[in-house]
Amino acid sequence: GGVPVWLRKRLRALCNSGATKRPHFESSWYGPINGVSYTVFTVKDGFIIKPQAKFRDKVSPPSSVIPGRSNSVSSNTSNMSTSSYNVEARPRTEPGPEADILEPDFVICIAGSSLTGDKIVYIIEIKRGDEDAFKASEQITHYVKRAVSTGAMISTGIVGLLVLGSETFRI
Amino acid sequence: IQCFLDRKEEIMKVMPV
Repeated sequence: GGVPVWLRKRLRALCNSGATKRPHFESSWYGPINGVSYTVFTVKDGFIIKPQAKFRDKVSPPSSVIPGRSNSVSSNTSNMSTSSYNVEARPRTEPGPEADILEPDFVICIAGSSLTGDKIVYIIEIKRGDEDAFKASEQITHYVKRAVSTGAMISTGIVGLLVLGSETFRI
Repeated sequence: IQCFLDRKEEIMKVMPV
């Protein structure tokens, strides 16, 4: 499927590296997995791959907004920040760090010229094979749930991939 | 890789051009 032989071999080598030759860092997987992702989900076909993508939490407009007063609503909501998945998030003008940002290793999206219209196709989290599988599965499930809550997906839904060393789990 | 290829095919069918 267009994935070069050397890259297939490299992935195979990573999978077969075992406990002793296993890469020290999960980042050793990033390049090869990014390579495979971009080979299949090409820019030409309308996809984009986001490394360390951010899933921001949905927030309601400021509490100072009084329901029923449309002028007040519009002036306050215009200050809200909109994510690339069209989620109303905390405005940048609010002081302090934004709470609860999730950051999966990669997100594969259907993109477009709009800054707020990305649709999530895959969420990929990569861990070394010796890491806690249960914790990792909880983490990716949390990411998928947050992604689903954005509604930014096509009818075929969102798939989470947990790469745990030589094994990949589909969520 | 096969998973990716299958899903891409599926997406290209429903994706607006």
